[in-house]
Amino acid sequence: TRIEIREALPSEIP
Amino acid sequence: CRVGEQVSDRFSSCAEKYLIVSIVEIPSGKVIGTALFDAKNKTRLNYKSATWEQEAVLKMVRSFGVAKFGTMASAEVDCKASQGNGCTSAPGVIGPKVFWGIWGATTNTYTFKVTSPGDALVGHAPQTKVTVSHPSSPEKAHFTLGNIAPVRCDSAKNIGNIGRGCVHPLVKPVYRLSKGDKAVKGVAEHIEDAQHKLKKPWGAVNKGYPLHRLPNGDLSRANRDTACTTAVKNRYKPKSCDEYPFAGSYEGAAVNPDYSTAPVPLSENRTEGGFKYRGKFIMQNRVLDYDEFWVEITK
Repeated sequence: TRIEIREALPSEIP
Repeated sequence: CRVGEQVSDRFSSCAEKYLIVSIVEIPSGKVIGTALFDAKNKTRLNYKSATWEQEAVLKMVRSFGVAKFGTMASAEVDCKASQGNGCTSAPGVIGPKVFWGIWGATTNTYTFKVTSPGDALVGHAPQTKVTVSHPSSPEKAHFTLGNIAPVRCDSAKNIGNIGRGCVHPLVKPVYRLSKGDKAVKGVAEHIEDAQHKLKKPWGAVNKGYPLHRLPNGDLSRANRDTACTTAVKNRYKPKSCDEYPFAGSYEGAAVNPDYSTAPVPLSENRTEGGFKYRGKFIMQNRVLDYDEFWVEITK
């Protein structure tokens, strides 16, 4: 597997 | 802290963002786990220390699939983006710390002591880098939290004998004087009057004309002599001659015809310009030569 990290989009923020 | 914004005063800053970690199966490309993190990145500076505290707070807000079990993150401070000598951090690297999604949200805090070496005036752009890993993946993912306000450290002598210290220089400090303070009442009233009656609202908070600090020297003496001439001083006797913008600013009377003078009791004039008032403000905010500041008069 591979692991990725990115900043959340505004729509993904609770 | 506010999401997507950098909140800062002269000594602290906080930035918050949300991060998404995905664990992807190869070669199918299928996502077998995701986690959402709330990441806060903070500083706490000290006006009389070359060492400040920098803290990253990672909270796993929710997680799915394999990311629920054993997602880990470590953190380190990246001082490479500095001008001049970089900062140094203790410890160098923290972690990895485990996040346990199955039992609800876990918060892990990574606290560093970051030091600005030497005696020179140095600007630092310290960032916090996080490395996220998971037992299922041989690779790790890196992310720079960023958004920390720039840090400036100096060992200037003309702010008081306090050695090296650091501030967030993009935040202009506010010098506050109260009209209710008997020790400086006359000066406070004069400044308030001057900020309203002059062509420009010199020093008034966020009105566009900050003062710039001028250390004692030929120009500050010239400022004083231009505003408070012998004739003016004689007219104000037995009170003393107060001037605004301050002689200790680059907006003083020698270079700026838009100034004000008023008769003020000598003790108040001296107290305001002394170590307990303006001197303390300059020291505690590390207001260096030509640094901008505001002047606010309160009740």
